Amino acid sequence: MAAQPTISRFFKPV
Amino acid sequence: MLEAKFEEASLFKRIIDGFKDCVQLVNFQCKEDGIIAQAVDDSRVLLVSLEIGIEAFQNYRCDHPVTLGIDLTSLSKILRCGNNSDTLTLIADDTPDTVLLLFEDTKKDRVAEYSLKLMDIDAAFLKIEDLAYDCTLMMPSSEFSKIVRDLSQLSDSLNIMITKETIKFVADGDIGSGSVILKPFVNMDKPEDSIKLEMDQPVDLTFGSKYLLDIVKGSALAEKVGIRLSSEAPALFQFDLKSGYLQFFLAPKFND
Repeated sequence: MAAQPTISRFFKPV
Repeated sequence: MLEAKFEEASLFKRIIDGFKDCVQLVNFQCKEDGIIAQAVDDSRVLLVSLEIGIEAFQNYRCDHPVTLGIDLTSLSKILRCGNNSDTLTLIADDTPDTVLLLFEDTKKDRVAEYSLKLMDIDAAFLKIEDLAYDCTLMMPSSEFSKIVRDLSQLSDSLNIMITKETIKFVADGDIGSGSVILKPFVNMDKPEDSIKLEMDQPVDLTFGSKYLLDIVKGSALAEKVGIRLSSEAPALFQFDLKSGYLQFFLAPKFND
């Protein structure tokens, strides 16, 4: 089953 | 004071239609060099980033930076009230609690004025790093939309595989499977139909179909879509405006 990571794993708040 | 005038209301309507189905509450940051907006969908998987440059406006004035917190569902209701060929001017003061939308039909001397209440939207602004992508693909946005719509009927995951000279889209689900294979080519007569590929590394990535179905709604904005893929980072799907762009960043699925 493929897991779906969230975008905040890659882009951090400024 | 913000006064941003679109020559045609239809441009702003198409921009909003391009992402109103996947995000609802959006902060539009109006600055002297244009308007930017960023929002993440409810599942926090899809990031939308919009930039409208000054050249996209018939005229544009923003004395002080101002943020307009807008519910896109409400904004869409008002945008439907204007005629596509009307001019549309967005007007707000420096500490606004509403934004004025002024539709003008210069031929018929018809003016329609709507005021939209603004919201306090507490949303983190994410820093989008400049990434090194393994592959960059430029293709007709209508063709990409059709592939996504066709294959997403077969599975909730869509696989994109790119090697040296081949772009392959694959879906494999309960009712069956499907694949579409494209080759880069240049159409001298109709350059907009060309498919261009720059590949540094092959990629084999899987994405959620429901997010791709939201992303292809940006196709009404541009004849071409730029797709940038990396094995380690979110994919970028970009629709260019005359001045600015609508970008979607989508994290790929990982086989755990």
